[in-house]
Amino acid sequence: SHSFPAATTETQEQDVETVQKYLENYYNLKSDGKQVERQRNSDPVVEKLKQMQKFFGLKVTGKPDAETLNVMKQPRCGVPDMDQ
Amino acid sequence: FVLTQGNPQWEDTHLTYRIENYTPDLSRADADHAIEKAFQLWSSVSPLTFTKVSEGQADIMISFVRGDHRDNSPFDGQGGNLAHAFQPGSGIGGDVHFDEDERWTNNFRDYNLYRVAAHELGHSLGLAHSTDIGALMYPNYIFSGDVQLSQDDISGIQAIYGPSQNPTQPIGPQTPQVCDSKLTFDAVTTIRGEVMFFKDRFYMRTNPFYPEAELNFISLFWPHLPNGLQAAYEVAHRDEVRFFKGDKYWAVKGQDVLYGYPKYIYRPFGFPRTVKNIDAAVSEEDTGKTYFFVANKCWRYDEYKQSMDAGYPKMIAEDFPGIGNNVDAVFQKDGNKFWAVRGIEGQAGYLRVIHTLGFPPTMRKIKAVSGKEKKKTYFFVEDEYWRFDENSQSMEQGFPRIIADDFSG
Repeated sequence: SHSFPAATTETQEQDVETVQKYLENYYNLKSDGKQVERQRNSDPVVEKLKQMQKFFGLKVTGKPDAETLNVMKQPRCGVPDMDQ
Repeated sequence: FVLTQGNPQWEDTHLTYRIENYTPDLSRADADHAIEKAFQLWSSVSPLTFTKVSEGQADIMISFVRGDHRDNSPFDGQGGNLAHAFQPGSGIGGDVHFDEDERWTNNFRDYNLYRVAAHELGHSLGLAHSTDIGALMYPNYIFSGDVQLSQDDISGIQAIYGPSQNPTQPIGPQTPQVCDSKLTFDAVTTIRGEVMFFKDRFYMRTNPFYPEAELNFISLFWPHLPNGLQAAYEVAHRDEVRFFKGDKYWAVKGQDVLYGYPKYIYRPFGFPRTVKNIDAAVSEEDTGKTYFFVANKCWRYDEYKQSMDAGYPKMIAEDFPGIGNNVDAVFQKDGNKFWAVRGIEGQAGYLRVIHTLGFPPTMRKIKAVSGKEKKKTYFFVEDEYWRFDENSQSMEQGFPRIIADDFSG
């Protein structure tokens, strides 16, 4: 939401791929090769998403809202945040 | 801060490092210097020492690689994953890999090698990622102009290796906590309908869509503004915000710093040279009058005539009775003016005023006072507020009330 005014629209649930990859890389989400779409609302993804939102002080919703996606797209260190 | 799982650390605190290859983005000397400074950050706050070697196996091997470089953690091209490092240990332990698909710089442009190296070496020494956005060990890349260990980073490395031998223990900046009831502000301003609070290197803001307060680096929006701003105000009809520090000021439109800034405050505003800095400033949208607060005085500037009004400076007490001196910050909101003042505790006169206003004798400190709006004055104390009726010169019945109940967000 780095803009004036801060991003105010809930984005469509997009970039599911971004979410999946981010959680696999940094939150130890097991990727069992299942179709990304089916995994989307599965418990592990929601749980890991909540872990990530908690880590970054975001609203813990388990949903990839605009604020969460914005953090996921920022350049960062490759070391996982959890369970290295 | 977080220590790496299993708490790995180097037994011997005198470590060697070797730069196996160099990025073509920087001269060899610049890359050496960036990495040397990154090591110095950590050695200056701990018993650790680092010696650069140019051949053979060092404890910490540093290299620039791209894509899959056979460590089971492939890089991902430009952006995204910038670098990684391995926890203390033999072999690949402690090693640092920078993604050669990034552009490495020694300035503001993405990505500053010194900044990233300082973070990765934290991992090489046994630190994991911190949730403190002001810490170097925060996972995301944020470059705020200077690279320094925060108190969080220092506490982390000293938790592993103990304090430095330095007789005076080094300390680092702390990140403000948005819900800290003792928080005071450097500056506050409206900006395009929002309110932004400034403290040290950070801004804070809330907005109706994300009630969680957002705290981030000022440099995220304005990389060339200094930290520790002292005053800020918005000239709404020009869509301009002005930031003040010392005897200079900057003007921005949205995220763009306007050309030709910073400027000195003397000629454009007409301040005497005796004024060395501004404590707080606010501009009244409907009148175009801007109030500058300096110690116990205030000036009034006419944004349309672009000159100071006659009869100023005045004592703050004359124009704004009850506010006290040394205003920290001020902003205008919904027609009301809210003053964020340094606590007025200890000024006997005000304590007497407080009690005569009808506050309980236990009242010690008021956190903020509104201006007069329809003959009402609001006093904010911790999580409660009172409403004072100017007509009856007394506190209204039914107060204090909980702020959060009536001022959502």
